[in-house]
Amino acid sequence: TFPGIPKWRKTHLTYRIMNYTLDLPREAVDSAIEKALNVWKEVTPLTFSRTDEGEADIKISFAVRDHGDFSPFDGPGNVLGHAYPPGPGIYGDAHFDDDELWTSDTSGTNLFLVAAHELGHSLGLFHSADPRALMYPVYNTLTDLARFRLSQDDVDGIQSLYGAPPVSPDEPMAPTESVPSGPETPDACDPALSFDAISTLRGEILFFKDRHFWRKSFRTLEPGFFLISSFWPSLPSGLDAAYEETSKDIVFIFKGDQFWAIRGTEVQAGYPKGIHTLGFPETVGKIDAAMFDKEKKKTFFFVGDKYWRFDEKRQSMEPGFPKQIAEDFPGVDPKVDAAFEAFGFYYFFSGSSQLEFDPNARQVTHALKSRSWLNC
Amino acid sequence: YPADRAAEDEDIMELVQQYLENYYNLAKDTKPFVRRREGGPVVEKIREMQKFLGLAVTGKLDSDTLEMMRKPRCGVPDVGEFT
Repeated sequence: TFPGIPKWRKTHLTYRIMNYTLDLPREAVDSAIEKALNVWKEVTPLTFSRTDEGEADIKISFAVRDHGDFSPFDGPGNVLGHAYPPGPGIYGDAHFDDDELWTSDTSGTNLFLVAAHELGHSLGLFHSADPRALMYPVYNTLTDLARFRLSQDDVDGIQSLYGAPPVSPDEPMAPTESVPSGPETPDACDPALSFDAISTLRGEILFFKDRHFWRKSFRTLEPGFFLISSFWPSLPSGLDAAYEETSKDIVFIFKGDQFWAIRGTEVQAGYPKGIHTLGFPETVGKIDAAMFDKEKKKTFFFVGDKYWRFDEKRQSMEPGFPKQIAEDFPGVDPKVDAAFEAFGFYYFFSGSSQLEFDPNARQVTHALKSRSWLNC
Repeated sequence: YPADRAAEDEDIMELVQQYLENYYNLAKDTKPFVRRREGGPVVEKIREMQKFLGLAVTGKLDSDTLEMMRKPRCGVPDVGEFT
């Protein structure tokens, strides 16, 4: 943070784009700025609205050389932009050197990347000494835009000022003078621990809970614990279901009536899509759990006390479904929170309980606590 | 060999002086390269810069340090009072 820790004392901020560079179409500038603000919005309670006239908290402008703030730009290269910490007047504003060639890709200077950095200053973040951080002062020409994400250092920094985002849009966090505490951080050792969703990913297992996930690798004893947004800034928190289609190297993430596809840290273009495109009837509003059987190449979707089976080869829902969970998975609770397949077994999670199910013997082989994978 | 080595050295000194003034709060009247056995404010600032930017902390203008200083960057200072 800046000396004196300046920050906005409100969570809704206005921004105004004062002028435009000629390097890009106006829509591209608008989009880059909106996307840059969204990077910070995803991990805080902050919201932004655009105004096209009058005063705004964050005024964004393109300028060359002397531009009236005693910090002249320096022509092409070197300084790309600068921004002021939160406050009235010029404070909070972001200026971009229009002697740079601004681009939407990385052929020139990428406006989104620089804007996300400068707007970090506008929100109160100082430079980071972590080279992986967006707030590192040197522009990284090698940044893969498709894989862009905030570092944990960026997230920790901004959340030290504003706290974490509210759990759902229905429960906005009230503006407060003190740092909001945000939703409680889940504890791996909580005996009542339950999961929102579980998926494998390239040989690891991801356990999703609220806005965090544990990453269990069999190469290390201790699971890692991360913010979902630090890997996938555009994904929502509080997921419903997830599964990995291993032959495609894709993890599908479900929340409400939408689903996303991710490959590694890259959210695939064209998503989110509606779950009804998979063949669910309109009466299904959300998925409770999903599990991919890599031997059968089939995905099981659990909704209430029923399940559907999706043929990944044919890309269609199999006929004869839904069926009762209790009928084909004897001993498994009718309400499944999360599920995944590993070592030839199916693992079903319901609240703080977990059942290991042998699909060949069609019977439950172990009853465990949900947290058993987290080495607690 | 460069056509004019002396001019190139002068450019580097100018670059270093300005970089340290702009981003590392080096006092503007600091004589840049008066050689001292224990280093001086410039060497200390170079060390500070190298540490902040994650470079090897040598206090010397090695090629990695110069390369980093020539990269495009944000104009907000890395350390010191923000004004």
